[in-house]
Amino acid sequence: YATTGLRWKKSDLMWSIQNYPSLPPFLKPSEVDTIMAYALKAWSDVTNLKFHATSSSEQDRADIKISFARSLHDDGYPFDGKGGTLAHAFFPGEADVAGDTHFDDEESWTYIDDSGTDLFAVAVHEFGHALGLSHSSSHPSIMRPYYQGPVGDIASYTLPEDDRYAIQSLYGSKRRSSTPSPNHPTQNLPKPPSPPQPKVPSQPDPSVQNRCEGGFDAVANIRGEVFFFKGPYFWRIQRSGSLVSFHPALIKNFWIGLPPGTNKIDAVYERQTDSRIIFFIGSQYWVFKDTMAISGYPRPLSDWGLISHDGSEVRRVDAAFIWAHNGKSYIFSGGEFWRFSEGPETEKRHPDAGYPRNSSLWKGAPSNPDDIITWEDGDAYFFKNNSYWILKNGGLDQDNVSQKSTAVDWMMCPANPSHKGGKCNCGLNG
Amino acid sequence: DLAPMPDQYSRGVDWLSRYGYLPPPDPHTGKLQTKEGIERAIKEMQRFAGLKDTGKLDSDTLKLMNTPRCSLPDIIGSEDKLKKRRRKRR
Repeated sequence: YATTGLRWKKSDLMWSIQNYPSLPPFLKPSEVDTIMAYALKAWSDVTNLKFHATSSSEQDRADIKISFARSLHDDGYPFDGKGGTLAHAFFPGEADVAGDTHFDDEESWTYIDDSGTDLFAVAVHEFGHALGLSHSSSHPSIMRPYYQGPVGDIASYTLPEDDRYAIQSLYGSKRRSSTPSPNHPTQNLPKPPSPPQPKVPSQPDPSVQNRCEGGFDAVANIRGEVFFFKGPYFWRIQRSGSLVSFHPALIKNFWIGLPPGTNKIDAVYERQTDSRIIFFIGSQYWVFKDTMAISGYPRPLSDWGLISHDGSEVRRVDAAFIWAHNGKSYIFSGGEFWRFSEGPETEKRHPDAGYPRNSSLWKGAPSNPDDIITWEDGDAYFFKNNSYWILKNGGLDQDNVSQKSTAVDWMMCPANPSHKGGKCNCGLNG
Repeated sequence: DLAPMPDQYSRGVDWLSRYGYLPPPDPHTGKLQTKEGIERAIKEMQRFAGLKDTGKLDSDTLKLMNTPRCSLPDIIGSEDKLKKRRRKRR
């Protein structure tokens, strides 16, 4: 999913319908009212947003003004007749037009039948924009830019997971409320079942890893975003540096091809030559193209020719990264590290001559890091427990390498005064 | 696949500009799109839609470009971001 960075500063939003479709099959105004109410309900079901229909006399006070218009309609974004563009909405903000949602009145707006364009499906999508979401490339997602047909019965509709994560990253997830949410107007359409009790647990699910405790198994800079892996979960930090969501995602739902029950990733890095992503788990490794493991993997770690100083074969990897300073790949294990000058995909690799060397050469950084990434201006970031260290671009023997807090700087956790890096018992609820 | 008709190229380029995959042509510098830029934009659009990223206006891509859709762009304000970034840098 993608958010625009814009969101309403309030959770109670007024909405109004300024006019109704003028082409057959002529949905009744009461049907349009109900369809819009349920389309908004799809978003309020999973957040603490509340939508209130305004009366006709106070329509102009509404935050989300809904209207049907054709061709040029005074907002600078003309529609194009039947087909093509169907609707658009304005993102949240202070401007009067913010939140407004326009439907092309030259479409045949229908409800659930395939003869025209399903008004409910398009309305849910457009209200996603009116609340601050951009288009999503995920599948399934109601925020995909292309019309995907009706989405079924409006009374039982629930958002796909991608969209739920998206909207909750802007407005949080629904807190258990003692008073049932007010029912929406339900003229003429089957009365909706009473809204299901929100399944959001009142206490965070203890099995969900706490991002503020640190102790990440692997950290990787993939396509400019940073992934923190811990147990069966991962967190994702966008280029902008903001955490996509406080809630971790399940590795198995996104990185397709790792063994079922994967509960610990040792190291991950993105290969520079072909943007493949390498996962190390125990004495095996996988090569991914985007989020899919390439067939023929896993392969044994012995492909890498990692022989320790004492002549033993390395059985697992601690950390792996590409050092921007020289474009070489580095593999760390057991206090030693190897350097590779990687070419295109080959099964058999061999470290550069003169390796392994002792990790203590990376002065000031932990010699057994959880993982390492290159970030920002090519600096090397070493992660260990709940701290990280920055070795400035290309420097190895720096004197003042200071320990920083991963929880505070990356995971958006509040600074804990007694927390001076290392293990900390934040006592936070994640 | 049949090579797209010449006007399909121009419509394809307009489509890519409209939905944020190509920067709008810059009237000040008269800078036109480059072939590589268009191919890169087509690949990005194909990846976003889950199509095979051929970089060509193949039939699947043209078909999707003709699918009814939301009129908001898929890539929001890349040049805005650029401006923002420039502002930040300034």
